[in-house]
Amino acid sequence: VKATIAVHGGAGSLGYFVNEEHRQRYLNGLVNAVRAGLEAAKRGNALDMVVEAVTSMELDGSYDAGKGSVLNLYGEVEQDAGVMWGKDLSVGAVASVKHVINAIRLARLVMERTDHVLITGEGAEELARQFGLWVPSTELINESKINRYKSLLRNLRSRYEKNTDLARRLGLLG
Amino acid sequence: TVGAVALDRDGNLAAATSTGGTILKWPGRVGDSPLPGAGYWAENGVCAVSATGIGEFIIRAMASFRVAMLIKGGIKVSDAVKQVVNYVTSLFGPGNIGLIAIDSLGNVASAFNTEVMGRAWGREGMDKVIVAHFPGD
Repeated sequence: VKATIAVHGGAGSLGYFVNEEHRQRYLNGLVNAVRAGLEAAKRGNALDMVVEAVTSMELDGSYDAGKGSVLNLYGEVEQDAGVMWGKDLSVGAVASVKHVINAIRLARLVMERTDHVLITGEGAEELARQFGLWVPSTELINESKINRYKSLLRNLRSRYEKNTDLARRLGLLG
Repeated sequence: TVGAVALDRDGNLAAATSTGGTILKWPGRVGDSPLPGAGYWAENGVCAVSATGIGEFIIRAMASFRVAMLIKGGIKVSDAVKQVVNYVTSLFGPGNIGLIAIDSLGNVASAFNTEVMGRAWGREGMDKVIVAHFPGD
């Protein structure tokens, strides 16, 4: 069997792209991810292949993951990630983690260094600290994200129905 | 959201999905990406799958596990991803799911009901990486 890998950068609309340069960077990042996965195949297994490929895209900044993650209603980054090994159905996953870029590597740590499948929030943050994956928010939140967040917040009512009422209660809609 | 599915030289399969979620989501909202069976699935001898789109619908459809069960039942990987996307579309309308998958023979496939989905694949010994973005690519 020849090592084979496929990747995606998310499904959605062309409106996600700020401009054609962003779209090209996004497509080039997919090639880099496939190459990272095939490079990992030389020394490792399928788990190494998918973790290296996703890591490549998390560090890229062109995707809604890792460095490029979008902001939640409070203007924070919250990431989720999961990884699965087909040989014995091992799973490792994290959810609602704020201070990582390489969320998939944290998910793999859950699989390999804990007795659990899914760890969220503060527990996942502590794992990130233990294994050197914790980063300050300043590495995840930049001015262009904040500007996009503010412009979308003004249109929140056109995006979410129920959340709009909640956001109004929180005074987030001005 | 980003994802990867892989088959190694020993025939093992793996899947991975990672996301920043949806913009302006309620704090603490978790989508499909960390949930096995929804945002991803990997089972030796069957397939590996990674999903993207609107997490709430992908969770309710258990989309990745659904692909694996179709393949386990003898459906080709390319047909399985299409059938699950069509199923989700019939339930929730268009514009909410994309899937990539690889089977235990190394066949890769993708399907989506959104405007675009960036996807790419490669194999040891292949000269180039195949990249696509639009449905017709």
